Amino acid sequence: QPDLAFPFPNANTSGANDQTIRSIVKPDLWGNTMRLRFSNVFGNQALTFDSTTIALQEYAGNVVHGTVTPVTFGRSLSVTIPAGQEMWSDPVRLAWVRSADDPLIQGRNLAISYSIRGDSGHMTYHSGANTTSYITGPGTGDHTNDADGFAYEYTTSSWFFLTTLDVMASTDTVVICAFGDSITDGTHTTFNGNDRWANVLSRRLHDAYGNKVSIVNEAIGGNRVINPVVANAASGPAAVDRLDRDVLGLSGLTDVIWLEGINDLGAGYGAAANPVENPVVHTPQAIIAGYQDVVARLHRHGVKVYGATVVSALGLNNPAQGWDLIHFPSFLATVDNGAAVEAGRLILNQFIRTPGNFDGVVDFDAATRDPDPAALGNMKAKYLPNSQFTQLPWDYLHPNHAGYNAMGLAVDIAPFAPA
Amino acid sequence: PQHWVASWATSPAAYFVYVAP
Repeated sequence: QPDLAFPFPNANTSGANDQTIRSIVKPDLWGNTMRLRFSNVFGNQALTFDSTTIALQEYAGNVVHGTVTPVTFGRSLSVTIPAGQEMWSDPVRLAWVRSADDPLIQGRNLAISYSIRGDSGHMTYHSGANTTSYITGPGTGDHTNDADGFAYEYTTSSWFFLTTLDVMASTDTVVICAFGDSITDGTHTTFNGNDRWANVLSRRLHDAYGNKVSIVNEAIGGNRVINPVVANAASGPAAVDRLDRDVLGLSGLTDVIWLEGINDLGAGYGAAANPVENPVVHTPQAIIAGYQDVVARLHRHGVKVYGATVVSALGLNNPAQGWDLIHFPSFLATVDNGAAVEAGRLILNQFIRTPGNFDGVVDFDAATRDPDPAALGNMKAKYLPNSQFTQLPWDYLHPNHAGYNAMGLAVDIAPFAPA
Repeated sequence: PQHWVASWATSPAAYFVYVAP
């Protein structure tokens, strides 16, 4: 993350101030009629935008001339979102998109710009975007209609306030939510490279089924299945608490692929760790009860849910298995997350693989783990070295580009065929 | 017939100021 003390010097108190954010997002399914949802759910005061636009990103903070399109809310250019609330825009017609199949916009990014009036208050955001977005300086006002990015002096690797992009599409479109923690969010993926496992799966789905499928990502780094968590931390509320808003609140949702549980077991958050976000290490039985609760709630809404086996964290933070104590002494959260976490992980995976507990299984563990006993249960060596911060050691928890690619290739796409 | 379909999404959480190590 760039140093946000420059664009947001008062982030912990009054938040953003009279400035414009240009968020870069990649639609999974295109169309010429869209709408946006903004969130102030973690805010402590009303949030007002003077102006909001959608444009086609050209590169960096620049957009393609002629594509800047105003967004309205209740037919007004300005919108005020009360603290604790979300807000949908009106439908927006994009004159420069011919159809979902328009070859000129496949894989392109949207630049969604919004100017904050006065102070935003506490900001709602998604930390680990692994995507560069752009921010003007405090007090610079409305730059939502700028085609050039000059006013956007600052960058961020997070998405602020914007949470959802909808498109009008055929009612038989399959909509999949990738739900979970950092391994779904994309930690250690390639920056701006869209090589999360869900992006790999998206490519396969669109190859096979054309534009009759959409996959979106509702994962958060550090997220947990069950409570207690500190709900206003950057890792978000527990899955059981955010399911209704983040997953069941998705338009047209038909399927969920869920990979989560390692943070509940304590990986990186053991007894010696700072208990700011995750104060308790959970038992596998309690986590499984959380799985069952979420599965039942999704089923009540007619949504199918595929359980993903939890990938290895056996060597995480363990000096005996390679953790770099010289360069990262302070990140050593526990003496050893190995055996205890591994025992819990195996119990979770046995439950996930047992027929009847989910609508199907995605075996990410089998796709990434080295079957050689000499590997001690770690991921395959070729999946370990960090592919984003190439000068840093790996963490025995997050796969690299090759590992995420293997995960995306491991998903059986047959259940997601449009009717 | 058409309806709204999620095309991009991310999960909201609370902001904290990143402190470089």
